[in-house]
Amino acid sequence: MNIFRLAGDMTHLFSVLVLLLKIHTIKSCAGISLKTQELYAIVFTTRYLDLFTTYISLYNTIMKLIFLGSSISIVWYMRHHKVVRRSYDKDQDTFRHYLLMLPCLLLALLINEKFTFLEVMWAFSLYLEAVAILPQLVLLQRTRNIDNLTGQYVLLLGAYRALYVLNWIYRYFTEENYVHWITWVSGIVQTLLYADFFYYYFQSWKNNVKLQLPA
Amino acid sequence: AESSGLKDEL
Repeated sequence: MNIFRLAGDMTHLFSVLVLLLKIHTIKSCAGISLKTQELYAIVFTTRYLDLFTTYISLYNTIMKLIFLGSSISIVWYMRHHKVVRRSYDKDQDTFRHYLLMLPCLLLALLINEKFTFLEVMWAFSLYLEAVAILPQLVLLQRTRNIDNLTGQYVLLLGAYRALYVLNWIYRYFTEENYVHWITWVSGIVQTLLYADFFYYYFQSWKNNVKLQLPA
Repeated sequence: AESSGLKDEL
C-alpha cells in the first residue's frame, strides 16, 4: 500500500468520524444531506458485496465494515433518532437523488469489467459514488451559514478523492497490470465535482471569513 | 492492457 492510498483511506475515515462526532456529541445533522448519506449507504452496500466472496486483507475487511456500518448508522440517526432528526434541513434537502440511480444502473449494465452480478453492482457503485455528493453540494449552496464540522466533512471527503487520484497515478507507474478504467474515470469525475466547492472554501479560509457560497 | 481483476481498493 502506498502513502497516497493510506492517506486517502485515512481522510475518508476522518470524514466519517467528523460526521459521527457531530451527530453524537452535538446531536445535530444540520447542513448534512440525508440524500447524499443514503446514496453512500447504497454505494458501499453494492460495492462491498465481495466481502462474502473475496478475502483481500484484514485491513480491507475492517475498513469495508467500518464504511458500511457508519454509512448505514448515519442514515438511521438522521431518519429515526428522536433529537438528531429534528435538526435535519428537510425543506432544503430536496435533490431527487433516486433519479441519479437509474442512469447509473443503466451505465453499469452497459459498461462493466465483466457482465456478472457482482461486477455490474461494483460498476454501479462507482458511478453512483461519483455523483453522490451532488445533493450535499446543493444543500451547502442553499444553507447560508455552514458550520465548521460540515465544511470539514466535505473538505476531508474531497481530500480523500484527490489522494485516491494520486494513488492511481502512483500504482499505474509502479505496478504491472494495474488498470481500472471504470474506477479512474468515475473517480476523476467525482474529484472535479469537489473542485468548485473547494474554490470557495479556500477563498473564505484565506480571507478568514465564514464560508458563503454564491446562490 | 487487461485489468488485473483484483479490487483491493475501497
